[in-house]
Amino acid sequence: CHRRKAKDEL
Amino acid sequence: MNVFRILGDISHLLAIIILLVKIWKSKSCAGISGKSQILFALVFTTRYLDLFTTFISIYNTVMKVIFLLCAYITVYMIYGKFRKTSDSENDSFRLEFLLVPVTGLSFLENHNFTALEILWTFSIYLESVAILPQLFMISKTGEAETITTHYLFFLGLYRALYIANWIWRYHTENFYDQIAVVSGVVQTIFYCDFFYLYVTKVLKGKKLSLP
Repeated sequence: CHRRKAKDEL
Repeated sequence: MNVFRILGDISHLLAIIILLVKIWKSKSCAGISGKSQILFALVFTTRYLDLFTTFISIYNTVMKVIFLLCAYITVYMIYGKFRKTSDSENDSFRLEFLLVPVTGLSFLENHNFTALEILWTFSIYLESVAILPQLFMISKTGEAETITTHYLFFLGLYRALYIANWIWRYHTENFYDQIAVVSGVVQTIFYCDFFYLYVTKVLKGKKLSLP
């Protein structure tokens, strides 16, 4: 699984 | 963008607008914790610094600007325009008890040790505890106006919907963000007690008061 940042969320 | 995410954002916006309209119409911010509102303004400020660095979508940019504006207008109403009506006596939660651990943790546990990333992490951790001064105030006075409970309900609903959004994204996009998810779950737990009171009292037409 990826551990990416939820940067597209508010 | 999935349905949980959009409903979550709408719920968040609705909560913020409910609070603003309540203060504006009653010309009073009694029962509202100014400290929680300062924390939310700080949350949005430190998280949305990427407005200047990355463009995601029109929706994303517009919502960020609205959230920032609303947060600062709310703080201005409480500490400026309607300052005389604020309950500073009951808003006695010590902010350093939240700010010190949250700052420390954001330096220790983050995705990247860069200024913007640490500030983003700080905002995520801070949001998870920002409502505590408000909940503390309600437990101190033992009551809350019904409109204030609607505000809290939509704020809690937004958090619950974001968890649903993450479960959805995990299954469909194989996406998850550990920092956001753990903080989000912690934050939602803080609302559980309130949700119980909201369903058993407010939805049955009674005022929220604690024994």
